[in-house]
Amino acid sequence: HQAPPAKDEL
Amino acid sequence: MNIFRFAGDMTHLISILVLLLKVYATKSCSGISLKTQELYGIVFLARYLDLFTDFISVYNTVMKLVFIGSSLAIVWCMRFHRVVKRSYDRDVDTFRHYFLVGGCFLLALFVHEKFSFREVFWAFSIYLEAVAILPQLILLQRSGNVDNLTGQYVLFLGAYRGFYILNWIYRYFTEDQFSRWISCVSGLVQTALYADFFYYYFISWKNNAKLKLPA
Repeated sequence: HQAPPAKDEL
Repeated sequence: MNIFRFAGDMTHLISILVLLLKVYATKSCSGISLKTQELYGIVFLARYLDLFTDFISVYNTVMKLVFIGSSLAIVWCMRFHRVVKRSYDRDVDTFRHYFLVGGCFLLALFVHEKFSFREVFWAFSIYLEAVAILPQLILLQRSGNVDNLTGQYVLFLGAYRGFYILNWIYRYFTEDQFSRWISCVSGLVQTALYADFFYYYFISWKNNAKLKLPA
């Protein structure tokens, strides 16, 4: 299971 | 970064600056809900756990520090500042916000992107932010007339997530693997909660009258 994308939003 | 998200972040920053202006300039927090401020403090602390581990950009880190710092500063002022705390009316700010915290955390335990400490707390912060404004809106309905700065604070705070919805639509169409359904659904609920406030704010602006929310 690929890790969810990095949280780039505030 | 896209123009919608940048506009959203700036609108959010303006709402915080308006709130700080009101509290520091008038040395009063009348009309402001301490419970909403406490909920926002929890939102930012729960959401930015990656502050020191994941570096996205200087902008991202600086904004996170501003959001955490300002929300904690407002809570400190309303609780402990000698002059400001006198203007806090706890008899009107009676929303039982701990239920919101418990409910959102429970929801995050069941609905999240990945069952990990960071992801559960991130989902918790997204759900909690969606309902964090409720004590403030209830307080405004109870206290009848709303002073200008408080009205502008709530207006900008509501508008910022609206810009984020445009950002998610934009990213959905421009990025292939973009999927932020937790943020999108919560963001829609969050913005919808402001709908009646936006309506009464627009009416008061059109009639050039004082903003009054019906009880």
